[in-house]
Amino acid sequence: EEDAVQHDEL
Amino acid sequence: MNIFRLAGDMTHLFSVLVLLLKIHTIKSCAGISLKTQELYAIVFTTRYLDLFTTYISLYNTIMKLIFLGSSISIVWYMRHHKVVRRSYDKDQDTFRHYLLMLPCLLLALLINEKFTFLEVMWAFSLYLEAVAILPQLVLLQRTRNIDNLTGQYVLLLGAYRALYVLNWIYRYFTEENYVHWITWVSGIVQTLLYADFFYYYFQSWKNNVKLQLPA
Repeated sequence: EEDAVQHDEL
Repeated sequence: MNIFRLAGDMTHLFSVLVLLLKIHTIKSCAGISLKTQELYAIVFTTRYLDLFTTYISLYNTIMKLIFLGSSISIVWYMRHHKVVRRSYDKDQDTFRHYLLMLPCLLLALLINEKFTFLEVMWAFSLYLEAVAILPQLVLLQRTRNIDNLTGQYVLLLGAYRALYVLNWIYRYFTEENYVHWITWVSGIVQTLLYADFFYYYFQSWKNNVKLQLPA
């Protein structure tokens, strides 16, 4: 399973 | 979360509230570009697909749902509400906004953080958001009398963009490994579009003449 990029901004 | 980010999110939220206030209480969308609002609805729909895959925080989820719901409902009101839609400046709002989408999609396919569906959509939404205000700026330039609410809406959006740039600078210096070139470059392009517009906006306001942007 590939790690998804985490986007913590809106 | 730093103060710039929070203030940026709040000005963004207020800009949407100002627009909803205008639509709900005055039942008018005069001076508001439906083209820009449609682009925003597409921007948020393509960006927040990660609502289904990634949980960041309750704050993050609620804000995403607010921006999604408000942008889609604003488009609905402008298109379908029997009173509101009559105030829409259709003949002035002529920007061919769909033409902006293809280059943004091609750019997203070429330049993204990772070549996955979600990441390409995320990049697409950033590129599209950078130019989504253009139809609104063109409409403002054409509208003779800009009412206070419309002016405040665009001012709040501009403040939101500027505060996000400050947030990135702050995070770059305070967090390790915080580097997001795609977000930064598209965000700065977007902020410059506002800055350029406000320059002419205040010039015309100061000289008390009709706004004229250079060709």
